[in-house]
Amino acid sequence: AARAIEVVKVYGEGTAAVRALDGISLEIDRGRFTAIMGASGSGKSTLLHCLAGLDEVTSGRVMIGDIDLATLDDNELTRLRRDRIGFVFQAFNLVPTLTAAENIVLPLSIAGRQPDRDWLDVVISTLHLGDRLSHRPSQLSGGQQQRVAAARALITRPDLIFADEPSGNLDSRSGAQLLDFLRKAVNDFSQTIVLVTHDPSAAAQADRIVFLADGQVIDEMASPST
Amino acid sequence: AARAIEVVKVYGEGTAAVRALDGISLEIDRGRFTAIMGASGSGKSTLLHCLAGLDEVTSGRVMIGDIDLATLDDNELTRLRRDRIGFVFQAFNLVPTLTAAENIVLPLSIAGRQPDRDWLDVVISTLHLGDRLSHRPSQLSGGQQQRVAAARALITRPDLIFADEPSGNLDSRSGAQLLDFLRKAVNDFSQTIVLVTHDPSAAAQADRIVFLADGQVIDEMASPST
Ligand SMILES: Nc1ncnc2c1ncn2[C@@H]1O[C@H](COP(=O)(O)OP(=O)(O)OP(=O)(O)O)[C@@H](O)[C@H]1O
Ligand SMILES: Nc1ncnc2c1ncn2[C@@H]1O[C@H](COP(=O)(O)OP(=O)(O)OP(=O)(O)O)[C@@H](O)[C@H]1O
Ligand SMILES: [Mg+2]
Ligand SMILES: [Mg+2]
Repeated sequence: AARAIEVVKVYGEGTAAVRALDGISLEIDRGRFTAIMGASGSGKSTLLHCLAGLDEVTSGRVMIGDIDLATLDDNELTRLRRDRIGFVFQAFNLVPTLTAAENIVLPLSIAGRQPDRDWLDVVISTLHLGDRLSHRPSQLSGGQQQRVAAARALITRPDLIFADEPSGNLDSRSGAQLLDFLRKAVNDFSQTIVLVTHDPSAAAQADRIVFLADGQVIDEMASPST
Repeated sequence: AARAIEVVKVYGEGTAAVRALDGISLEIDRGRFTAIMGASGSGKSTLLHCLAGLDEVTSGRVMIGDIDLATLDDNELTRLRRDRIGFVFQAFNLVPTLTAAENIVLPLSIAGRQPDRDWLDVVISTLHLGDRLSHRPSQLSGGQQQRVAAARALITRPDLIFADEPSGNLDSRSGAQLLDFLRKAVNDFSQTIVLVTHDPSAAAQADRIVFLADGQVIDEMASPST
């Protein structure tokens, strides 16, 4: 579903340059749940942003399906992300002036599409956001904001979901509910999920766990629970 | 060290009103490590903000030592926070235009004080920030930003440290290092720590664990590991 081929990402220049990804190659299997773990600063968010076309690589190639992202212009890239990718950001990135409900359906509004009402209800009730829909992000708890960010990524039922530590601010129960929901997206709807997490119990939901260190893949394993 | 007496905090008005704290009474013991756990939206961040004088209560009283926060004017409250309280925010709240180093010593700069160089070195090396000091927040990983926020709260060696989910974005090793550091602050320097966390292993470092639900204390226990 997605692939990094010898990807290098360098931030900055000269002595201040940071080699966030150091020649990383990774294949994300379609219809599978892949978890990515690694120390803080090891390159997980950078990898996710490059795979989702949100950040340009310094060298190497990124493929989504059989499309090389470098062959797309800005408009094509934007459309691909909008139509095929959902992204849960580590810092949520909600629009402060919109309500939770407006934030959740924003990808659809931008595409001029109407939400599937049944699916919207499923997403809202599973993530327990029903009584916070008219609140703005500043009026929500940290975990509520994180769940709104997750709902936004799921609302378009994209082929490919990238989730950057989506349960970092959730208590174990809400976290487990979100993880179950992601697991169902794979089992029932054949979506592809790439989850960055520091939580071993979240990673245990995946089919495969990839370990990063210093911008490279250092290990991987089939999930212990499958 | 800090006390909430029948504290009620209501956000909004009329039908949109949210009773984030519903008559909560809690005593934080001096020189102790208290953990606060509870479901997302149960009032943990609100409680911390009210205890630290960052938010005004709707009714009830908050005491820091034997000072009733309601008796202080804005300047006195600001000075009390600056001199006696350190706060690690759930959303970090770093200044985007300052480097990591500048963010860390900001409480001292504001007070016109110089950092204790030895202590600054201890904080920076324990939190592994030594090679990121001249980076700005947008150039840091999520976990690095969180560690900078923690360093800033610790740099003044305040009597009272409030930490709102300070390890939510950290891998288990960096998280354990931060928690050990907080534990030492209590054991070696008699500081008082109030930690909000979703992580049972972080809560296990505390002397006492308080459980919140719907803006009230519903349970508490002495820590299993002391
Ligand atoms: N400015 C506000 N206006 C309206 N409601 C608010 C506001 N700020 C917080 N709330 C509500 O108050 C309740 C408690 O919020 P709080 O941030 O204290 O929760 P929390 O326990 O820290 O949750 P989390 O674990 O998700 O961080 C939540 O239901 C939230 O929606
Ligand atoms: N804009 C930037 N300029 C310079 N360095 C950067 C920039 N963005 C990220 N970095 C660096 O790249 C490295 C990888 O960052 P990344 O955000 O991918 O880490 P991560 O694995 O997601 O960490 P965490 O678990 O803390 O979220 C970090 O060392 C970080 O400091
Ligand atoms: Mg990250
Ligand atoms: Mg909170």
